[in-house]
Amino acid sequence: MFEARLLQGSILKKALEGIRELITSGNWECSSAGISMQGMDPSHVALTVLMLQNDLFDQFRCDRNVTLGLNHATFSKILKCAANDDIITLKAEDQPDECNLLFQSANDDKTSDFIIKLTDIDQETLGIPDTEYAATVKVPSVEFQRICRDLSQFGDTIIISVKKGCVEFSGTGEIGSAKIALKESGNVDDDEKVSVEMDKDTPCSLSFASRYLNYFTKATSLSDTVTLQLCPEHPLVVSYDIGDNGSLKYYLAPKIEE
Amino acid sequence: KQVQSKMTSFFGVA
Repeated sequence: MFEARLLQGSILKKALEGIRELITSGNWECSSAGISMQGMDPSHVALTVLMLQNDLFDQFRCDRNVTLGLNHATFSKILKCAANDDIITLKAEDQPDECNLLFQSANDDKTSDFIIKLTDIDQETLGIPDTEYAATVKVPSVEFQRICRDLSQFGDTIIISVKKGCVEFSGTGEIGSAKIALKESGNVDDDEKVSVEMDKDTPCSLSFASRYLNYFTKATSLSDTVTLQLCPEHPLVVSYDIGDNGSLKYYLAPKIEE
Repeated sequence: KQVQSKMTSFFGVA
């Protein structure tokens, strides 16, 4: 028996918005530790990893591991029936072929009860190696969303360059080129801060497809800040924390010199 | 010229 109750139902709604355009369906693995889902887009350029730890839920029970094979378009349609301040409960039997979704309105005068049919998805899971990142950058998530949108007007590639105390985003194309530089902000307390941590002082610069970066920023509403981790000849990691007990992470393979 | 690499060339199947 699996049952998980999420007081902040909007978390699930927002997470689906950040997933459904990249991964059409996925196995949501439920265990006593929480719920995790991992999947790649059809062209295997980006890997999306969702982690919802058990203490994100105010009630969580998972007697035996349960796999929920979900079609994300369907899941998203059902979640659209939930109000942002609804409590959402997920329930499934052991070896389930369906999942029960319960939405309770904040003032408890409306409950919606949905059954979603599960599908068998044989999806390979990738092992994510520990990596020493050359640079870890934190920027306001709305700022990152705006930069990706603005630069993708210039071309299909965005170059992210990090050097001491500064991160630069640039794009070039037929119409011209653009470069946006963010300096590490002094006032480290507020959310508007930009922080740039370098492993060594060697600057690093990688090229990425702007289309995918714009897919990732669909998750912007999950967190005020987004963390970018870069390492030469490695995938970029774009992470949105979900409170203190979850995250939606994207790994994007770089464009490399032929 | 830059080519798009694939995630599967960085992370192996677990």
